[in-house]
Amino acid sequence: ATEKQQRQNKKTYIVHMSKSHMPADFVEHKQWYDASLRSVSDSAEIMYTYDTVIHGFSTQLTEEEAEALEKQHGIVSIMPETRYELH
Amino acid sequence: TTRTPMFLGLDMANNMFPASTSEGDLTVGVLDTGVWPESKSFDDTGLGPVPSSWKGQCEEGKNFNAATCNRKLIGARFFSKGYEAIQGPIDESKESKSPRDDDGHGTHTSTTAAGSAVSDANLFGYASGTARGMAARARVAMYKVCWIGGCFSTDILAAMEKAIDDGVNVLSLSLGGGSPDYYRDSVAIGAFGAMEKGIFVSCSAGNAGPSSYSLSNEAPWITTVGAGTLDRDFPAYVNLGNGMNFTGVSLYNGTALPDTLLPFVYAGNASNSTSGNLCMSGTLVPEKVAGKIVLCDRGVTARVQKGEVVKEAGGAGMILANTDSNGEELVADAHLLPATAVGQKSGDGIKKYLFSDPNPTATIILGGTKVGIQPSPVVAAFSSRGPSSITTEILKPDLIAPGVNILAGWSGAVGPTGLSVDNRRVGFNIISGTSMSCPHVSGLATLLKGAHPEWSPAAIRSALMTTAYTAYKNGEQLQDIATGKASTPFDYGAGHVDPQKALDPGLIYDLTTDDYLNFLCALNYTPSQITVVSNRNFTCNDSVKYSVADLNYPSFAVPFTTGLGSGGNKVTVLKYTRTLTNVGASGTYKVSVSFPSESVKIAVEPAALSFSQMNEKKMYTVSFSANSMPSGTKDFGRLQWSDGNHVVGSPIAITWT
Repeated sequence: ATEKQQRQNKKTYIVHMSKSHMPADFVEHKQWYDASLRSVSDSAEIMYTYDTVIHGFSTQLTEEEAEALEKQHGIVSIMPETRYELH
Repeated sequence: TTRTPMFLGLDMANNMFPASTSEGDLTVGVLDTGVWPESKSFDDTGLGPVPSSWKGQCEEGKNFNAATCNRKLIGARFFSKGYEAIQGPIDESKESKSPRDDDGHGTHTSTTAAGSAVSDANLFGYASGTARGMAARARVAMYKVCWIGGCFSTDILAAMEKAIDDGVNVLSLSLGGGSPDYYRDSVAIGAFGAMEKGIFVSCSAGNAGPSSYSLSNEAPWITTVGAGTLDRDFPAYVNLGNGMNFTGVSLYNGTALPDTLLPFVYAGNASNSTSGNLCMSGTLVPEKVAGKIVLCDRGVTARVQKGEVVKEAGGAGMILANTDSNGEELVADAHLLPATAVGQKSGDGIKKYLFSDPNPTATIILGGTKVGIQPSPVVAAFSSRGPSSITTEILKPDLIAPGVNILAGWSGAVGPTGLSVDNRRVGFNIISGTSMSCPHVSGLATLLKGAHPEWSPAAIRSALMTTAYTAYKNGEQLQDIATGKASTPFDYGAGHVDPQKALDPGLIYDLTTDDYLNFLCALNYTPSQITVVSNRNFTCNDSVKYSVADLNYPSFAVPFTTGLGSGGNKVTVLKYTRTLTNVGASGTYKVSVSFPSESVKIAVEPAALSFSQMNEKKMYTVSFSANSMPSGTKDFGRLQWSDGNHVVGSPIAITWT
């Protein structure tokens, strides 16, 4: 029940990052993604890291966390999860 | 699939498509519900070693051993993090957390695209023949992204990334999610990345037809595939107590009804529910249907589920009648009880008798498989239709392919109806949807890629589109089964795919990544929106006048705006520029325009193009001049270039809004 409640409070997002905006302090992009995420949420975890068709990651955030993340340096967009269906 | 290779002329084209190494070097990546590796369609007999460039793998998981992969099925992965984040942990008693297909859909689509040839394939004896994928020697890689609770964008994007990294040559996606802007659509975003690496991406147009503006997967770097019928049918005859007979379709294979006529009842009159006519679960009164044939109206719930409801209530058989949203479209199902689907007209005729006779009776007689049905193809009523709701200057769908009553491989985990009560297990199943037409095109694109390795995804699509046909051999336009009348380019795009002709299109409309970036500029996308779609920083040049109309697309969608308050016949001129690339012998092509309506004047400049060498490019301009027309008016035509041997055809769809 707790897990379900946590899921209900959070939504899944695809976070697009601008790879060229990565601060020099980071060696790898994944570190930068992780630090950006950590700056808005203690509990959120990266689900997928994307590097071929977009630069970024997916994660679960509250709306407040998503809004805060959107204001971070190097964020291109935050796209909510979408459900697709078979045809 | 059985029948579609013949229907598409692939049997005749065997000598034209090189069946040796080139096709075997190519891999079709399919994003779907997973795969049933034990299907005979994944037999790898005769296939050479896995291409050395292949980086994919078969992932182990619940009910899935990597050793079941072979030289045919060379990749199988699953993506469930996004699904589990929303739905909670996968219930492994209901679905396998692995590439295993517990649904059947993924096995059907992947074997349609590239399944090996299997002789004597059939479903309960129906549609019997040798089943093969369109690219029977190509390899298959499955990326499982769809689960019981749906398919999620985070998983889809991850799967597309992995497929690209693995080295697929063609991507086939028989799924969709409405029509969001390209920068909000993970499939469009993933497809852009694939296109850029030379991967052909084919997607289903959707099953939301026959309504206009009902398309999915509309991005111009995607090939959007609608559905048409084959020349094959599975008739089942309804005999009524008044002596009248009607023809429907059925894939039932069980105990037949007795020769005598049985009591017949309308579900709406055998229910306590106001929507009893739909035969939804728990709505039929057993005392009123027991031992009778029940007529149910189509809609809201799955067709096979209605059969289950009738059977559970004690009904002896079911007649499923189309309503106006399906017209005369007949989709066959492997029902659990003797049943037949009938078109709206037949349904109305049967109801007339049912409501007028105090003691109506009926029976259903199965007719097996019939081929040579004409006219065929006809556009399926369910096939989603244009115009594009995102970019009205791009005509979608791009083309149609077989998608009605298609036999292909199936999962051993589920019966042919997909119902939990269906304990039957089959190696092949017959189902319908643009999900089925999409992998036909994916496989055909693989054949073209094998024959022309140097062709870009846009070139392959152009070849498929410009050689597609829009009329039957007698010259009449392809029909739309939803209306029974001639269909339009908003229904079939460039027409029905003709792979033999696509092999040698003469000329192609090519497109590069830069062309698509310019297209995004023409849409006035912001820099960040362009970055989201294209994964790069690209700045539109303020001094360049970008035009959507100049995207080098093989079709023409021309949206005029109705003049409001102008009070006169103000003529508007819209100019479209196109570039043709010669991929055949040298020659001179002359243009012809067919546009039956007087509403628009169409001028092409120049009227002839001469090509002296391979890959030579020539540009032309089309001017569409039109008076103001009432909003909602549509007119259609066709522009063709021909050198006498090749016909390079483009549909024209003009709208006023």
